[in-house]
Amino acid sequence: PAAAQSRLNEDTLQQRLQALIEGARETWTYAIYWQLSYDSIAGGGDGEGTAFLGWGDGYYKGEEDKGKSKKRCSSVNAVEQEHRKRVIRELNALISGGAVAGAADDAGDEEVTDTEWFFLVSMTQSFLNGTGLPGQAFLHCRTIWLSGSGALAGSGCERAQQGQIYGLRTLVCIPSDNGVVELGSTDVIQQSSDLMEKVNTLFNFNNGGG
Amino acid sequence: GGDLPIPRRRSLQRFLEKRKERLVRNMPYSP
Repeated sequence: PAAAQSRLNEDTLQQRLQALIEGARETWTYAIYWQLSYDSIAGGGDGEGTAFLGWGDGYYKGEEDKGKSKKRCSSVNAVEQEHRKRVIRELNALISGGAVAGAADDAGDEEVTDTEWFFLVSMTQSFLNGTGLPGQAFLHCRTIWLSGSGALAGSGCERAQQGQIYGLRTLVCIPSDNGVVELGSTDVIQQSSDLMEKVNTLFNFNNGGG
Repeated sequence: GGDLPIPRRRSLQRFLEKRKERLVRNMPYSP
């Protein structure tokens, strides 16, 4: 039952992230749900542990769906691109249990865009409560909306600066009851209360959201 | 290969599958 519940939660998260992006007027590239968790080992095992935000789920839409024909790989030299392709190939093999053929091989040979790579690397990251962009948004319970390359680069936050290098021009973190919803876009998107209300409706599970 | 936490494994699986779909969709037609 626990596994079934976990599966249900993941599916629900995915549907909500997808609904958030696909239903938006703006062109978001991806959405990530950073989920609040507690690390009992780091906390010494004597209480509820250290609070951190870890990967809950993510939905990557990409850039080409909105008619952008030119993929962004500007920050990448040939060696880095080869490295990305190799990682994709290895991950394909890992996920498909080594039985990779045809389309999976082709997928590994295609260029990996900057935003794809940023999204992929995000899966390996987590943030202590109060640190990084998601951690700050959660601790202070306020939305952080960085719009324009200058805002990302000058934010003093490593994740935003990294995002700017990978072509993001808008990065938003919206806190919810048990986590933070992060959205990124290669477009400059101005702050909208609609989006924040939508996140409140979809992701505040404690209040019957969704 | 079995040491990925389940949420990340499923997210990764979805990401890779969608990437393949996008690549196939954007592939130029060759008769």
